[in-house]
Amino acid sequence: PGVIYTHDEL
Amino acid sequence: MNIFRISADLLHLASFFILIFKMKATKSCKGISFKTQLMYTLVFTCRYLDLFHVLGMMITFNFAHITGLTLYNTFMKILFLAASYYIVYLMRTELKSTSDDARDTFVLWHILAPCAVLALIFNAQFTILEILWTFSIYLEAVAVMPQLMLLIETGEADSLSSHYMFAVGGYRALYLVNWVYRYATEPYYSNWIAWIAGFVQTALFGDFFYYYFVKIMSGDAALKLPT
Repeated sequence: PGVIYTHDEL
Repeated sequence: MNIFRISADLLHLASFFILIFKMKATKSCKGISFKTQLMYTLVFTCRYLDLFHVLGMMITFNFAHITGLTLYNTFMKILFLAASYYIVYLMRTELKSTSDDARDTFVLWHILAPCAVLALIFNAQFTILEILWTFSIYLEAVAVMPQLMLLIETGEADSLSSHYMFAVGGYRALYLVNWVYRYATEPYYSNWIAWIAGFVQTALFGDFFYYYFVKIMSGDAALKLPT
């Protein structure tokens, strides 16, 4: 894992 | 998906329904800042451009990456977009004569310009989609400012308007709890852009929450600010 960047929210 | 996140989303969804219900039931949008509502349409438009990505996967029958969470997010994104555009539409058509435009004096450039500059500087990746996403996060944090200014100008808010504002402010506060929870339970979860913006957004509601709870405790219908 490098930059873990989440767009899984609203 | 944890309990805080789902509660936050449902509270956010409730905020739209409260506002639409208020406008339909009273046939008025008095006390509601058009500028704040317009900013929310811009926020969702910039943030949910990935809907096209999901649409692309669906029409090419590429279902491998579509999970239950994707479907949930997609459904909610479409609802949020539809509701915010509908609110703006109502405020500019049948309810325009009841709009508090004369008192809705906030200068939108004062938030749009700094958010755009910040999004260009502080982002995770210098791509159009990522910058627009970041811009939407920053803008959402401060989009309530015209509404707060109108509230201060008016000195009070009717019952449904204050419930609406509580739902909008409360949803981001619950997201803060969700982020703490995720940070503690998911090994590589980190999203400092959303964390800082979410904290600012919740803090802006600080005073409002205080007066809201005073109102609830005292059983008043209208929320009154001290003069």
